[in-house]
Amino acid sequence: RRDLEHSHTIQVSSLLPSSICSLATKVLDKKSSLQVVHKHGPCSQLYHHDKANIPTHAEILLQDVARVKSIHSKLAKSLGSTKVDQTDAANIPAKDGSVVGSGNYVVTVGLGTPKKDLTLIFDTGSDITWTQCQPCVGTCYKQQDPVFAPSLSSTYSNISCNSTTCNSLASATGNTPGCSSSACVYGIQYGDSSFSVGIFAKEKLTLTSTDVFDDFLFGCGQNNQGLFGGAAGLIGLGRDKLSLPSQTASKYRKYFSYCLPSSSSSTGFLSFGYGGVSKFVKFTTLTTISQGTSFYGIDIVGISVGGKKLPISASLFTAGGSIIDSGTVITRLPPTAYTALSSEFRKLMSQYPKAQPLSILDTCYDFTKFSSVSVPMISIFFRGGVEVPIAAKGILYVNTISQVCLAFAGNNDDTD
Amino acid sequence: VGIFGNTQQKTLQVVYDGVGGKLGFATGGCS
Repeated sequence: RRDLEHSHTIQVSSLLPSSICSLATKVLDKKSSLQVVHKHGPCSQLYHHDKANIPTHAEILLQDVARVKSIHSKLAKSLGSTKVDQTDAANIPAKDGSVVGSGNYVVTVGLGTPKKDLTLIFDTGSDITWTQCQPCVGTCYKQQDPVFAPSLSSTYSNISCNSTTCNSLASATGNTPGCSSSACVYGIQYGDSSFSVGIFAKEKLTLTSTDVFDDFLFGCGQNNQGLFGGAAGLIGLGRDKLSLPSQTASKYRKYFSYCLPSSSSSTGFLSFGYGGVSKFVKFTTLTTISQGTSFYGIDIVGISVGGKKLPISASLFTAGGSIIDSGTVITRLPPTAYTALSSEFRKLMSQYPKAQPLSILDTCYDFTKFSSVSVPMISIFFRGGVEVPIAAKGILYVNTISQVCLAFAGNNDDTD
Repeated sequence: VGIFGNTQQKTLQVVYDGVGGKLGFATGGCS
C-alpha cells in the first residue's frame, strides 16, 4: 500500500521525448511572459537549424560537471582579480564543452530599434546579459538568429570606461573591465574556458510587446567562444545589480517565475512580475552565499524517498549550503545525503534490472522488458516546512529505455 | 554547495521574489 501511495506509475513509452513539439496549454499573464523551450528539443528553432550537432546525454552530463566545477570554483575564490582586455580572450583556448552549453533552456527577446529577435539561454546562475555582435573582432560561433548589428540600431550606445556603470562589471562578471577607445570592455568566462568579450553597452530591450526597457545594459560580444548550441547569447537572471531582474526592478520588483517543461518536446514559460503565479505556491527563504552573492541560496533540510524521510541531519545540508540554478542539469547533494538517497531508491527499485552507469549517474535501470514502471516519489524539504515533490520526469534521466538513471548526483565532499 | 538543478525543477512553477527574499514552488506549473 505504501508503494502505491508513494510511487509514480510511468508508461515506459512516455519516457522518451516526442519528435514533435506540443505546446503547453497554460495561459499566463501574456503581457510579461516568454515561452521557454529546451535548446535541443523540437520546440526550439535551434534544434531544426542544427540537428546534427545535438550533444549526446553523456556529453550534456560532462558539460554539467564543468558547470558545477565552475560554480564551486567561483565560490572558492575571491572575485575581481582578473583584468580583461579585449585582445586577451583570443588567446584563451575553448575546450569542446561549455558550461552554458549544457542542458539549458532558451527564450526569445527583442533587442534594438528596429527590434531584432534573439534566442538567448536563460540562466539564474549568472548576471550579465550578452549577445554576439557585429563586427566580430575575434572568434564568433555559429548562431541561428542573424548576429545583432549595433550600427543598424538607433537606440544603441556604448558605456564609457570611466563610468561607475563600467566598474560595476567587476562584481557581475568576476573580471575587472577593460577600456577600448573610451568604450567599456566586459569579459565573462564560464569556468571551462568558454567566454564572451566585447563592448558593454545599453540598448532597448523588448521582452514582450508591452514590456519594453530603454537603456538596458548588456554585453555586445565581439569575441565569443564555446558550444552555445546556436543560441545568440545569454540572459543573466542572477542577483547582481546588472542582472535582468535588477535592471527591471522598477517594473517587476525583482519578481519572476518560470516553469521548465516536462520534456524537450513541450514548452514552459518565463514570466516577469506578479502575474500568473499559482495561488498554491509555497515559499522558502532565499539565503546569501557570502562568496557568491549573485547566486540564489536556499536551505535544503531533508529528503524523502517513497514517502520515507531519509535519516540525515539538516546540518549535513547547511554545512556547504545550497543554491538553485536553472543552468545545472543534475541536482548535486552532499555525498552522505546522496548515498542515503540512492540506497533507499535502489531498495525500492530492486524489481528492475540494473544498467550501466551514465557519466555521473550511478543508479541506472533497464526498462526494455516493461510497458510501465513504478518509481518511488522523491520530495525535497526546504527551510520553513516547504515540501517540494519532484515530478516523475525530474526523478529520472533517460538516455535510452535500456539506460534510465536516478537524476541526482553527489558532490565530492560533504563540505562542498 | 549543493545545487538544485533543472531536471528536478521540471513542471514546477519556480517563483523568485528578489525583494521579499523568498523562493517559491508550486507543483503542476506548466499545465
